[in-house]
Amino acid sequence: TTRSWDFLGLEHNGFVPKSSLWKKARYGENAIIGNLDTGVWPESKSFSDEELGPIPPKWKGICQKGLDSSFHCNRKLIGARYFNKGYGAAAGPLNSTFDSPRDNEGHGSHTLSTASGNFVPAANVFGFGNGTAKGGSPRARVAAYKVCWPPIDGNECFDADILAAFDIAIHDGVDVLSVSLGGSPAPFFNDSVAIGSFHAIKHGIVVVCSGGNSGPADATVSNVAPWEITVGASTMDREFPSYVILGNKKSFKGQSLSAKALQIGKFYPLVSALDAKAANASAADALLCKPATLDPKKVTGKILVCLRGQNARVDKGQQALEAGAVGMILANNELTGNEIIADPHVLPASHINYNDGINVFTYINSTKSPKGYITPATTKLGTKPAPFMAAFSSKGPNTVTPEILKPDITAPGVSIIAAYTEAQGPTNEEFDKRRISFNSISGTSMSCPHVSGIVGLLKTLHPDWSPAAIKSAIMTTARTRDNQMEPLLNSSNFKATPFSYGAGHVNPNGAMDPGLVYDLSFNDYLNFLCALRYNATQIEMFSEKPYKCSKKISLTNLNYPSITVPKLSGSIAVTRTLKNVGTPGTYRARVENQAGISVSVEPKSLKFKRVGEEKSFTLTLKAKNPKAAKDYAFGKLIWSDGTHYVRSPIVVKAA
Amino acid sequence: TPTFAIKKSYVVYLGAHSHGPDFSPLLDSERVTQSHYEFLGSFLGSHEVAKEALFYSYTRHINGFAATLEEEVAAEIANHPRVISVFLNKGRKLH
Repeated sequence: TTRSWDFLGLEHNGFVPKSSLWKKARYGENAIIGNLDTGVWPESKSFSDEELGPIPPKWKGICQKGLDSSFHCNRKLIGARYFNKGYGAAAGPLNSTFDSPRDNEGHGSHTLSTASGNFVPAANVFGFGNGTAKGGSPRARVAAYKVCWPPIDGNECFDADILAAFDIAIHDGVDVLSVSLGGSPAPFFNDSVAIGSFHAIKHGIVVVCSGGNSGPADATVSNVAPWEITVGASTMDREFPSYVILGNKKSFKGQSLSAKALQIGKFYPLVSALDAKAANASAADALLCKPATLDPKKVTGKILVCLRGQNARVDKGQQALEAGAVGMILANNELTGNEIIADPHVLPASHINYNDGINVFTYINSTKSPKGYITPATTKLGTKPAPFMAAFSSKGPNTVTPEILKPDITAPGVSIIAAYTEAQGPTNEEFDKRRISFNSISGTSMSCPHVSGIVGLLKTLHPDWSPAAIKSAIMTTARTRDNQMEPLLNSSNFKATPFSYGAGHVNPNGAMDPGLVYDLSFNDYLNFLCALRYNATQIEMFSEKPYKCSKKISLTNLNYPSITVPKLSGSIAVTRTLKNVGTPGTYRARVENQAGISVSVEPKSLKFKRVGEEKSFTLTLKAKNPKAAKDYAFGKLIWSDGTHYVRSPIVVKAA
Repeated sequence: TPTFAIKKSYVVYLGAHSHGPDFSPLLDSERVTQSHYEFLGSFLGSHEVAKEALFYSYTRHINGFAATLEEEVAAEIANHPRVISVFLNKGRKLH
């Protein structure tokens, strides 16, 4: 990506300071990052193997070319496989083009290069966002596991293939698995990603998953197992402004990556998609500029104003162009609020927020001959506030185990520029014949590999840390303030909560030295399953040996880096254990309280004399009165020795 | 008139393998796959029918298989004490 690592503090204007996790972790040297996705475009410069040494000897994977003789691996892209039998079971017989790990969609190349692409100078999208593209672990090796194919009823990746890929990836020897896909939350052992990642962490593999794009509604987060790192999406300090100027001289700042621009200074007739409705189309569909809903006679030569639905990245531009529009204004609905996304449209276009959209529609409805203009897009850095949560980013609470806060963390996931397939145009629209090496896309799919890349760095720096220790380090060092030192906001300018950002915005330099971690072993997860009432016979099927559930089991006492009590009745004592992974020191507890809940910590200080030493504490939560915290209340626990700040969100709701 | 039950694809999850440290991908995988055929065959009536229905045998770390089954057979398999879960091979979305 060309900006996000700077925004995350790993570099500054291309300069990498000695204190950067990149330098300390040798850019993720020899970590192996696997990606379950749409495959990979092997010709991308992000995956060239210049200056890389031999493939790590522990690697047991293969380059499964299938029937694609042009596909190749190298010392960077050390493995590729494809899994299509589960897809075939749903789709019917598959032709020979399905026998390849090649990425014909773009998503897999984008996510894999975000996690671990090489440095590639002069990467940009039609000149916008120009910079050196970099992955989070640029010197790590990568392996692509293609499990996603053209959609069937909107779904691309099937459980049977996902499970097959996990099974083989564990065997191949990956250190990190990046999984930017998901479905509706289900009990853990009816969920292929939860099952696969459960087996992966047993072998020390960290699994990073996207939380989903079903926000901003509550309880929409997916990939909610406690052994997964679940990632939300937020913005960074880069914009691609393109102004919408109306005939009444009002102007609104939108976002765009349109390669084409309108004739400078010329105003064009403006038409609402609703007014351009085809005779047989519904008003609601026309307003969204859905296929075959627009009347070309009403659109030709005009700037068309379309309403955005849940998904910004649909073929509205193609519909507008086909109907004869010269430009398009994409206006948010109320739910998507202020979240505006720069996309590479097929015509001059600008995406504007909800309030500005209302102004544009009001102007059209109140003017006899409405006119407008869209200024060419530009690249602007250092914007404020940043980050703020993306409206699309799925939110907690966790619907499977509400005692585990999800998502765990947020990372950049809006307008991310990374490698792309050259089998598709940048809009993935049918008649977009353009081909570009790098593209800008948005989603929790894009934030997930940022965290995967950071995990790769931590794996190189701390090879002895467990997956839970790495997750704890990432979570307890996260930030909950933006670049104006104000609390993180959502896309409607309200204060966001841990249900949006988990522990906060990822802070890679902090994660390399967290001081203390909340560690978990595989047995702790088995105890967690005991608490979910899996019986001894079932637990033995995972543990491969007799396993006895300990007597005192409670879901709230899983040694998780965040603390969630969804049904507080009276008071509850929650226990946690901290492990020293830093220097000897005395840590003191501080609680940022939440309305209606009293929180006390015992003991209030913990003295660590050596590395690896573990100390436990109890956090007692009490509702101040029966009416307190009827809705979720949010606070924070911070352990600090004056140098390290080990932060945990506290989320409580009274029963 | 014969009626045909609708078949769907399912994942049958059996937990973990207890391969020893000298796991041989070729030999042990083959042994595991045969055991999956046998297990499924006990519900479908024969090893051969099982071979036709089963399209993935997870042999390395995850113990389980994916097969095309009738709903009633899937429900029957789910009740077997060796089985942790049986679930539909559903589609998931890219995020």
